[in-house]
Order: sequence, then C-alpha cells, then structure tokens
Amino acid sequence: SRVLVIQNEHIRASFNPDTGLLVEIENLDQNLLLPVRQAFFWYNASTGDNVSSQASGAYIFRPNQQEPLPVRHWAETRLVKTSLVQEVHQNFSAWCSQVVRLYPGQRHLELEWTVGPIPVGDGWGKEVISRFDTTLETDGRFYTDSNGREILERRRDYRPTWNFSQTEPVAGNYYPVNSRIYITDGNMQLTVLTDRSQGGSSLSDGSLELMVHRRLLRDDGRGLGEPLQEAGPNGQGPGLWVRGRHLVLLDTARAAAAGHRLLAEKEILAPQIVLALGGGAPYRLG
Amino acid sequence: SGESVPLREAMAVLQHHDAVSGTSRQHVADDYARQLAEGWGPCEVLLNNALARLSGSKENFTFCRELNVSVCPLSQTAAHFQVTIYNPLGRKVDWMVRLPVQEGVFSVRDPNGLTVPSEVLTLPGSDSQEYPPELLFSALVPALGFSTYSVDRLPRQKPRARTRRPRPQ
Repeated sequence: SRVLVIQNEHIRASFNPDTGLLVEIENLDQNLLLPVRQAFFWYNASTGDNVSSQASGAYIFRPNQQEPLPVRHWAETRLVKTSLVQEVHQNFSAWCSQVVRLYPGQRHLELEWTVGPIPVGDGWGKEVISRFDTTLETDGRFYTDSNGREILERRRDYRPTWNFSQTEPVAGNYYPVNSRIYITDGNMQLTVLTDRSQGGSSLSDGSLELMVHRRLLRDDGRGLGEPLQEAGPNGQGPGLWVRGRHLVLLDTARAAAAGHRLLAEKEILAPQIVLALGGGAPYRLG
Repeated sequence: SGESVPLREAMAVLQHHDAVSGTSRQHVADDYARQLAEGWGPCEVLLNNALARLSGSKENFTFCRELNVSVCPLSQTAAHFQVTIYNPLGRKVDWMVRLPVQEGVFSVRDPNGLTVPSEVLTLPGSDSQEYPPELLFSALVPALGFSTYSVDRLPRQKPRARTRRPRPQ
C-alpha cells in the first residue's frame, strides 16, 4: 500500500511505505503535526586514538566518530490492524527489530524494540541507539529527568557552573535518562518515556537519541579488567537479546507535563498479572 | 510461608554495587542474577498468600516471568484459566492484557461474568514459535485492587452438513 498509517481517536502515526520508517506523528486532539523520522543507529566503539588511549568500556562511552552508522536505511514491515490493536512490525536486521503499536484510547505511541545479540565478528564494539529526528527548533537544549523527580535542562556543549571546553562531542553530551527525555520548541513537545534507565542526548537541534544496547570488545581500564561483552555465563556466548519499550508523546509544551507524568506513573506502577487454573478451595484466614 | 526479605536484601546488594550498569565482571553479574532469582521465589509465595486472602480462594497461582517475550506455559496450554490483574496505582486503570495462547477462539469474562471483547492476534506469514498467537483483551482494574478475568478456549465448531432443499417443481 502507498499509505502506511496507524491511527486511533487521539494519534496518527505515518510510515514511509518505501523505507518502512516512522515519518510523522499527529496529535489529533490538539491538531499538532510533527515530522519525526525514527531509526536505529550504532556508534563504533573507540579502542583509543592519537588524542587519548581511552577505549569505550563499561564505565566509559567513547565512540570513535561523531556520526553513528544506520543499522539499515529501511525496514521490512508488516502491518496488523484489528479492533483492539494496530501494529507496524519493522525488521531492520537479524539483530534489530521493532513493533510500533497503538491501542484504542491510547494517547501515546508505543515502540517496542528488540536488539541483540549484537554482532561483533567484524571486530568492532557497537553501541546501539534509537534516534528521533524532527524539525523542532530546540536551540541546543533538551531535558532529562533525575530519578523521575526533577526535570533538568541540558544544553549541548555547555555546563551551567563552569566554562566548558568540549572534547567528546558525543559522549560529552550524553546524560542519564531515568524515566524520560524531551525536546521542545516552546510550542510543541516530543517526550519519550523509557522503561529502564538509559543514556540519552540531543546532538543536533530537533534530534533526540537513547542508547538501547551495547557490546564492547575492549576493557576501558577503569578497574573492571573485562570488556562489556554481555556474553553469558562462561564469557563465550553469543551476547544478549534486549527488549524494551519507548513511549512517545506529542503534545503542546503547555499540556505535555500532565500527559507524561500520568503516563509514567502508569508505567512504573504497572499492573501485575498472575494466572491460575481456577477452581481452588475457599480460603479464609484462621 | 513466603517472605520478601531475601528479595529486599538482593535488591539492596544490587543497588549498592550498581549492578545494572554493566560495571561488574560477568561471574559477578551472574551471581547478582542468582540472588534476584532466589529472592523472587519466596516473594511469589507471599503474593500467593496475599491473593488467597484477598480473593477468598486458595489457588495455585502462576507468575509468567517471560511475558515480555510472549512465553507463558499456562496460557499456552490450558483450555480454561483465570487472569488476576493487580493494580498498584492509586487510580483505576484500563490495561490491555496480552497473553500467548494456542491458535483458536477464546471467550473472556470479566469479574461480573460478562463477556468482554477479545481477539487472538496472529502475525501473518510468521513462525508461530517466534511470534506465538496472543490473546488480547482490555481489563478494568480498580485503584489499589485487583480484577479476575476468566478465559475459556472454545471448542472448534464442526462444519455442519447442509441438506439441499428440493426445488419446487
């Protein structure tokens, strides 16, 4: 089909039918439309260079170049539409896939990514990111939370309390993301909630990225003495699969906080499911 | 009897040592995983006891730890089962329940015995090992409480033989 769209009463997400990538999110309640290109990339881990012998490792994130490499420029897609759910399944490679999902009544887009085992047969350590590129004019600013409490403004190549000279243009702009990261132009806000702590940044205006997985072949020399291979019990395995979710909200800057705070509560205190065959004996204390 | 102390202690050890950041040697990370798993066992018993007391029925509850990768032996084999959903949030929530099942038709009833809309999602052209069919239904759960839904796999209907009516001459 030339049209690849999933939509409920609140949100519409459009995909490029040729590449299978997310290209647009629309908030139908607020009549907001934002071009958003989302895809997976990886940074080639540094093993040290002539400036510094520092390798990327468990403690240190140090890519060997500023631009990450795309996992693939397009994704094989499959579309599922039923009355209870709409999903676009995107397969980027043998080790990277994603399901973009919308349930009825939901005000956010759910991106469930599956990454791994990261191949390292080429001898390169890899640090995999999910990146959202938008047209928002963000003036070098983005926002991350600190344990879901205070949202802090982060400015690219800047520290608020000293004159800062940036030597690591990627890693030096990465910050912890405990539950959410967002970018805004003052009118519109794109927020991404995470289901676990991750590293995140905005390395160019309108862009937002989160590191979802990494597998490294060198130790960073900070005392661990072992590369971050994620190899399994005997250190020789194929690496780990990771599955997680990013919840994406598009809203006005004014209304965004109410939306992401309520949604984050619902995610962190998510319902717990327990199964039973039934027919158990009546039980009363005592 | 169940208890939550081993899980709390395991969590304390993990948090103290920053265990999720990847900054431990692999054999140490494996030991963190072992401590968590050993702590979780008696916690499940504790939850069983609490649910039995709250629901007034003593069940052999099953916790599907691999639901995130669509693996749950009970829902994938049983023809009838109950799904108890506990909501720890201070307001009621609507939650889409997804459970891996065998292919077929299912009936889902809410705590009042009323049938709720449900469907079995299969990914066309996919391997059922990798993408098992999933039963979806929306559950309404009260604040700081739980709801129990009943799931029945309906027997496959046999195709009925049709008798041809004689045409009037």
